[in-house]
Amino acid sequence: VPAAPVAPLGCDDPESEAAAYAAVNYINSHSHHGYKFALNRIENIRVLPQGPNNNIIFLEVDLLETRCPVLSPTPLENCTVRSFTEHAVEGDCDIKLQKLDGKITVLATKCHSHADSSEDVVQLCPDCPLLTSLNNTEVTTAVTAALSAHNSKATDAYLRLLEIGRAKIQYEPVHVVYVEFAVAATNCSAEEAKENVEACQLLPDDQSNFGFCTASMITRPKEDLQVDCQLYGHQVPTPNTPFFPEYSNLLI
Amino acid sequence: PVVKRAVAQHDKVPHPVGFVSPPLLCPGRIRHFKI
Repeated sequence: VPAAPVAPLGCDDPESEAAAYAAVNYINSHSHHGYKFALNRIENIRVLPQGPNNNIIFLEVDLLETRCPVLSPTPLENCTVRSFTEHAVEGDCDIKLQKLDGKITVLATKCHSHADSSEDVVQLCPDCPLLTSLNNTEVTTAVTAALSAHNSKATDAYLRLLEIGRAKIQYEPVHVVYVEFAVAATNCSAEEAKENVEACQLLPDDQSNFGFCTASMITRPKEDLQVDCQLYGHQVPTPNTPFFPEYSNLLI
Repeated sequence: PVVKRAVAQHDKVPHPVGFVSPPLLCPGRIRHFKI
């Protein structure tokens, strides 16, 4: 006797939400760059019965970027979703999952992200800074200046750049470059680095200490640089904050 | 002789009282805002 047809699941049914949250946790814990994403909407769900208590689920979800970098130990539920006027970034994901005896497993994910259109942001907020390319020279200049300024004042470990996460430029009323970048502590103090910075390497995996910096650099009418760096402290890799080995020898 | 009969226009079967067509199941609710 063919398996009884599965009643179609609604996108807001508890079972759909459970699958979506499992998918979002999987995506965040396997993402190696940028920021954590939060669930915004379940676009569609399809269930293919495979047998008793065994379903394959195809899910389409809309995500929104949060302010938490992927390396941050902050739980996703405490990560603020970037607002529309911060120039939001949306993620579209197709996910294949299996629900077997009540346990949900992610089998495959395919995602792509895109920033909201600048026109939309300007329409709502004419003076809001807009996202710009990460290899824009003003951006790399601001990151280099900010990291150098932090290291020159630091009393603890000398920090090295891991990746630039986000950059925005505001043109009016003053010209401001806003940057966010991931950093890691090295085996040097800031003092030692002044002697021989080449000797400063990222800490080994069992002592890794990642962090995050935000900075703003005003170039006109006068120079002004603000930088704030926070280190997370050593984190034991967990399913939510896996350690990414490629960072251990990554120096941008 | 085989004669093709015009099929009488079937009248819509009225839904039994109390039947609610399934609400739009997807897409689901928006939790933050729509880009």
